[in-house]
Amino acid sequence: ALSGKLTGVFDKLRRRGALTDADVAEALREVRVALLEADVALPVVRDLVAKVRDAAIGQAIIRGVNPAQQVVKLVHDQLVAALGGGLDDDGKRGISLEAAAPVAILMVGLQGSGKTTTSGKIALRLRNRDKKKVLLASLDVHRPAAQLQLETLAQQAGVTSLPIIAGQSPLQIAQRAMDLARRELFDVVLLDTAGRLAIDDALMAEVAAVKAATNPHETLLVVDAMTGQDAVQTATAFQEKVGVTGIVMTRIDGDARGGAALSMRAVTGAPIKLLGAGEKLDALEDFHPDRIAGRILG
Amino acid sequence: VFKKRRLDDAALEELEETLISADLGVAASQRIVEGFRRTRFGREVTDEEVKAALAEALAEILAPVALPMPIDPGHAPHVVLVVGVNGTGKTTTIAKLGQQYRAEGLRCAFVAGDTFRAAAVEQLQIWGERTGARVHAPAKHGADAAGLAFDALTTARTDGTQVLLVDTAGRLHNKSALMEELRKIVRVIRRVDPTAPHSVLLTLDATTGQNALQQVKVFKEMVDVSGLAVTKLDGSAKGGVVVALAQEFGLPVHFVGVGEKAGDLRPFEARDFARGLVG
Ligand SMILES: Nc1nc2c(ncn2[C@@H]2O[C@H](COP(=O)(O)OP(=O)(O)OP(=O)(O)O)[C@@H](O)[C@H]2O)c(=O)[nH]1
Ligand SMILES: Nc1nc2c(ncn2[C@@H]2O[C@H](COP(=O)(O)OP(=O)(O)OP(=O)(O)O)[C@@H](O)[C@H]2O)c(=O)[nH]1
Ligand SMILES: [Mg+2]
Ligand SMILES: [Mg+2]
Repeated sequence: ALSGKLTGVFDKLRRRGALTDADVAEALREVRVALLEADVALPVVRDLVAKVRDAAIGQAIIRGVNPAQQVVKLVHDQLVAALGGGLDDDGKRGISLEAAAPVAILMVGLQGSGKTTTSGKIALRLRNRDKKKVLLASLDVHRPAAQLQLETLAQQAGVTSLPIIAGQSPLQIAQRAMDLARRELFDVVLLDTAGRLAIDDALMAEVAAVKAATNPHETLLVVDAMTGQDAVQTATAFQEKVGVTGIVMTRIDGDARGGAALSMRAVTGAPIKLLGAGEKLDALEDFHPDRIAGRILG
Repeated sequence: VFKKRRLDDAALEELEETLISADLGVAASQRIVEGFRRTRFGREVTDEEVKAALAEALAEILAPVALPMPIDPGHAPHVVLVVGVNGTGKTTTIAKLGQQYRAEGLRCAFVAGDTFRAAAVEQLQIWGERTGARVHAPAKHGADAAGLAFDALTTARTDGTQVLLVDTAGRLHNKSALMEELRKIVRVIRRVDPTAPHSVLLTLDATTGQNALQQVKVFKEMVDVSGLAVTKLDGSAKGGVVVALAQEFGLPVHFVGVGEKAGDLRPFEARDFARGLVG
């Protein structure tokens, strides 16, 4: 782990006597490698290491009793701040429903990232914990049995799903969902969309059109915890072409370090709101920057 | 028009960052750039020359694992067990293989071995209809996947099926109970045909970072993976972790997935893939 490597760096440096800027640079190289191995994207690593360097120099870490631990703590603190634990963190971790009902929540992301399952999880929480009347709607007219998948999850969550009508476009389905929600006084509409490539301009435009028509209060980018360097390209494209208000990281019950969380947060500026921690509908957790920072550091 | 510059430390660092950004990982990127440092350091080269040389070095690492997946219909049927983490493209890859083998005149059947996830069986059934493959489905939701595989293979041995593609539920490799379930499926298949499964194909999502190394390690240990399929390479992710996998495990990379339709499967080609990494 990073603390072990840094102890190694500082141990061999201490034997030489005083620590110099070059010595701090060596420690920072270890930090850089640790973050890259944790899948934090390269441009984000550069920024973070620069911040750690400024803080380290500012703290005169050189005279510390245990410089390795001090550097690890600095990195941990910078990670927590970057992930969303900073001074401007209002602590509001969940989904915001502060809008006139029916509040729409739009789920977007790459193929297979966990959007449909997460839609079911959010529906369950809104119904059971927050006592909301929830409508689940599948706009995925592309993947075989996708609409049936969401309908099944709706039944499991005890919420209503929009009746499936074959032959409609995603935009038509979205509009039908909002109409039904207004008529039958639903509190929340969860719009599940088909997975799409960030570089597929046509599909990105399609979901942007759905967003324009439904005016969702939240647009959640659902991403897999094991995503590597491509997190930057994907997050940038979804932010620029669609606009993202929150990130949900799924499959954190795996053993991926999860550096993509930092990359996506840094690039979109959107807070990480929720974590998917399993396949069952109750496996939804609030995001705590401390936990993920510890995991990224390894 | 072809601007030359010295391949100095700064240029080599840039190369390393190109490889890291393609998900090769720090260790593999450093190794490859180190090789460059020894052979070409200090020389005057154009960007094009460097890229071509880098692609060449990568292709050399990948060539030994660029192998087609051998299918022997003589096994009657040849059994392909498809495994992998959730959402990596197992079900869709089976559909693509079904399409490919059908075009080659092979009679295929699918086993809807994901008896857990919502609409997983229906998803494969639709693909079976589209690609002309019979689908062995569980009697009810939550049925035992191993039992289904047993029945399906027993039937397939009598009805002229030449290739049997067994779909399994997505699973995280760090979940020991789920990995044990997969081992049970293999044991049960072996009871019908001791030489089966003849191929164990692990799907990897091209957007995956360094965790792919752990995925391959554990799946290989648990169910003796015989080859890889890298999916979603039609996206912006480069899939460079495949280079680290080639160096670490040497497992064949049989296929790449390049889209969501049944025809979107290609054989893994070392040179093309290497060029894609270098950009
Ligand atoms: N272990 C685990 N599995 C998850 C989690 N979230 C989703 N999954 C699984 O990941 C797989 C893909 O989930 P889906 O919800 O179908 O993903 P999707 O984004 O809707 O996929 P597309 O619609 O095809 O883009 C399924 O097997 C889910 O059960 C999670 O937090 N942990
Ligand atoms: N763009 C692209 N999408 C793909 C590719 N392969 C699969 N997909 C998509 O990825 C999503 C997940 O594919 P599945 O085949 O359901 O994945 P899976 O591994 O069977 O998922 P689980 O059974 O839930 O674990 C679907 O939306 C597929 O259409 C590919 O090569 N390119
Ligand atoms: Mg979906
Ligand atoms: Mg599947």
